[in-house]
Amino acid sequence: DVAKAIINHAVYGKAQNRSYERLALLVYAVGPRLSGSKNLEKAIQIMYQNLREDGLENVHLEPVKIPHWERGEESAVMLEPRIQKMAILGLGSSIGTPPEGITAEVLVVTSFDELQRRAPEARGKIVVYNQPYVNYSSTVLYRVRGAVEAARLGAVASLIRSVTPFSIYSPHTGIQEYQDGVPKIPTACITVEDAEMMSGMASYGARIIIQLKMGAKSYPDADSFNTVAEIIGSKYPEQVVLVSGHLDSWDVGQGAMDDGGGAFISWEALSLIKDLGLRPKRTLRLVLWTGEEQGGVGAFQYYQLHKANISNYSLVMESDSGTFLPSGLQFTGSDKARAIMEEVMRLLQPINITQVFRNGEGTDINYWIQDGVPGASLLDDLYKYFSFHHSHGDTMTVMDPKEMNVAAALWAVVSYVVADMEEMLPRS
Amino acid sequence: KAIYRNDVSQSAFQEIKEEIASYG
Repeated sequence: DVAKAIINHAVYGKAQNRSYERLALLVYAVGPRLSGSKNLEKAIQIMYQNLREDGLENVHLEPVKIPHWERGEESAVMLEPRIQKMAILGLGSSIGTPPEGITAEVLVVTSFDELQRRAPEARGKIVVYNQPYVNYSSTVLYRVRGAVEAARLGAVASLIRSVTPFSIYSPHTGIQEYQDGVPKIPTACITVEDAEMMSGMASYGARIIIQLKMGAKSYPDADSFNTVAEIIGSKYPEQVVLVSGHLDSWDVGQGAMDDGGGAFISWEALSLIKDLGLRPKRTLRLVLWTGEEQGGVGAFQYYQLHKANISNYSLVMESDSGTFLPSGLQFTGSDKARAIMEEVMRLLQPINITQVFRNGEGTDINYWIQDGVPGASLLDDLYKYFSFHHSHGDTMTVMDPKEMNVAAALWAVVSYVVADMEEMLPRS
Repeated sequence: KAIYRNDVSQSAFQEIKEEIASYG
């Protein structure tokens, strides 16, 4: 009854709410943990101590280099057709504006296609994208590519409707990318409300002028670490089940949900297993990634360093899409491996979360999954998750200890059973 | 030495099923 013991300990027993309380301690002490920031390095040092004090094994920090970008002061004021200050959040890696800002007329479009159709109008303008939210993966392209597509046409800045299914005047930040050969222009997100307002104004033929000021600046890459802790396997110690979340966050809110929740239920999984005196046959390895929000930068360097042992990785797991009440496990792997994971998830019947979905993935574990290692992630309440994602609302207030208990129990059962099975998961 | 397999026979799968059930 190992599975029941883990579930009871996590959901009903002494470990109840531990991951929530541990997370609160860290985020209240450190705050948001932007890549390259002192906060992030402080959080990593605290976690190093936490994991050692928790009695986990082989606790160490693996040095990597991650991007260092700082937001600076930023503001946007609509000057015409009326004066209105707008909430914005500059996008990661964006350049700043001159000190006096950029004041220009706005061209509002609702898609890249419309921008192409109206290309001659874009020169010298601030392009505002009022793209409707479809889902995160397709809509995020506007945040990532909005500046480049506008700059190609001579735009002087871009403002992009926040990528979120729900807004209470909440701007959402995130990474964006420039492209070689295309001029770099400042880019920021605006709220859904302001994007729709300007779209409405434009449809009535109003002339819209915005003054945009951004103090964003990029610096040379910073030193950071992936944080590692283990329960070393009793029989096949060289083989690994990797359980992970990322410690870095954006510089908004507290980074509690993204990805404090994922990092701390992953730690909790090892703590639960250790509490019960269990030691799986394979090594259970916790990795708390750094530089995830910049595109899995820390994880890529881990992959480069460890890929020589790829055949020893039975399963890679990342929780990075919320730790509310999960509805199941997402899994990527061969049909046989999927059938095995369906058997494993039956063990979660006591908490009635037994489903296996497709698309197990995570920015930090996708390097392994693309090379054939089975991968898993939690399927969670994505509407709620993306409503708070990368916004000032990403705080402990959105987290729920009971939901974290359940998520941790699922994470612990899956990682332990796969780590303790006599054989590794098959690959196609 | 890695011992993952590229596939699992039905009988092996049955064994794995029973092994997993033992955790419950």
